[in-house]
Amino acid sequence: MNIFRLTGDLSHLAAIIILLLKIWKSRSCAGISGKSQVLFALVFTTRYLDLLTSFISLYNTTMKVIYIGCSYATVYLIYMKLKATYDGNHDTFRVEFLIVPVGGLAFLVNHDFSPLEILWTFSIYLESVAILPQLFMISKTGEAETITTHYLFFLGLYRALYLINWIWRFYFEGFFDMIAIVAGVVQTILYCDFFYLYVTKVLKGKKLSLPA
Amino acid sequence: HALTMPHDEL
Repeated sequence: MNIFRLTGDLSHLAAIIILLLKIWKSRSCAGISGKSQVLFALVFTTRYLDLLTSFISLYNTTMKVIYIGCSYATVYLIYMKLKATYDGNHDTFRVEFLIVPVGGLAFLVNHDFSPLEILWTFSIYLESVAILPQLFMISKTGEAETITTHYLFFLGLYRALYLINWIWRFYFEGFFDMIAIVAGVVQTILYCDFFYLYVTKVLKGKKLSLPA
Repeated sequence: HALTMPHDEL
């Protein structure tokens, strides 16, 4: 555990909790892509099946349980409790175009051809693109609430910090996981355009809106 | 040395 990994995890946790609290407090999930949230729930479910097979640390187990619990709570709020506020008309990204290729790739490129390992690989690949329905929704409506942009910022920051963590681990532990690294780089790149808008607009007190 | 399973990251 190094400082980049820890702050990365905490940044991820912050993102998840910001989103959940935003929806809960405002009693509205307007502007939030339910599809992205379902994909993240799927990511956590398929990745953390090892909760049942191996114990790494109390920290590891606790965080996994929190991530899974919060992601299902978010999906529940969007599709059940606050369904009336869900903006389904703008959430039109075709997720099968992500799931099918990602599933195929997980079968072809993995560390070990075993069920748990393929599901882990699937979750890594899927996570790298799971935010696309949300970004697509923002590009479609041309704007995002400021609190939603904070959520996206922390989610992107988490992946960027993990990249530094992997560089650290490579130098100091000789550890590298090519699948996680390549997917992590892809994931971070997807946030670059958003980061630019976040820094140039949101941090200067303006609302994030895209030119028509 | 490359990856070790189980995966220790989140």
